[in-house]
Amino acid sequence: RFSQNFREVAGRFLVSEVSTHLLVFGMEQRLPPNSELVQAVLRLFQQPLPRAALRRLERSARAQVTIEWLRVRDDGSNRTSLIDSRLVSVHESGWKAFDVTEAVNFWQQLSRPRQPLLLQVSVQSEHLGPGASGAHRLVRFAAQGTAGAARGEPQLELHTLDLKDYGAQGNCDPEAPVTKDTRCCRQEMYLDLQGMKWAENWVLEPPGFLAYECVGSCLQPPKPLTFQWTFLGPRQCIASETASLPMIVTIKEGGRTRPQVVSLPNMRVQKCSCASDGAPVPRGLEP
Amino acid sequence: LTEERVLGSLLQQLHLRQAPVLDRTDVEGLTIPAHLRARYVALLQRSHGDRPRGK
Repeated sequence: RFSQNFREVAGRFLVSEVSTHLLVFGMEQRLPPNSELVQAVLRLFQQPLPRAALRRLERSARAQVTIEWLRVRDDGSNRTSLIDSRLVSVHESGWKAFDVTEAVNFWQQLSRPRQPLLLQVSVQSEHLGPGASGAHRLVRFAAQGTAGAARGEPQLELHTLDLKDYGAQGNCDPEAPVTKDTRCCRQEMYLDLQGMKWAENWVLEPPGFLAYECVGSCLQPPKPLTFQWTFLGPRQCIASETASLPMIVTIKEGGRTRPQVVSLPNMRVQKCSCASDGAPVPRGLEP
Repeated sequence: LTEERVLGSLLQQLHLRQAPVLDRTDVEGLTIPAHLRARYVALLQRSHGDRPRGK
């Protein structure tokens, strides 16, 4: 404010009516080893409002409920990542479900020993500004240990698939022919660049490479699960990890030729996995 | 992975519309400098995701 290089811009405090709760879930050993997390659902029980309070509210009154994953970094600072957010009616009560799969995916990427899963639940007004109603302040979720909340305390549902049955099997058995019953595996496939007309005198290295391919089928989840996750397609055998392929090629410029190194991304399959079409790709944890 | 995908990726990397037609005479006597070969080998090792295994 004392520098002439800066113009002072006054901020206006609009509204700060957020009620925030922190949920802590001890997660160690909750996820079975060699399992795939398909979905994590946070269930919060919205407590009913007293009739007197309901009468004073508009029927359309809603509140914005936001779930964030809270990470305490090694230096003690906090970082939050938005996980899910939705509007809930202030008039309704009962269980509200939030998709927190991404938070659990993030938590799984933490180095061990891992801190508990911290989920920050904030309840805000649907509209910000001077005219915002204070209806959101009436939204209450049952908390652990509160009287009468024994059945309504926050729950975290973890839906997993055992990869022993539902995953891929690694590399294919070179002795066994691939049939429709072969479990998803990585099969060797050599791509001979020397035999390709377009590569002649252009691709200097390599003469060919092991590209691999994913073959076979995947076990499908039982019917009740597929009913629950209607947005997911069938599990298919796909390349889940790939590597780049470096090449040395000839570059011709102005009648002169010179060699050049290039790197082609995703050319070699490193790992095959069973994955459902439509399943979100887990985001990597930022530092 | 098909032959077309390799060709497509190569053309994209080099910003070309089609594969250049090169004669044998274009590459005769063309030597790969040591620093280029070293870079190629380093990329190859990185793409295999393992430590150098000697020659």
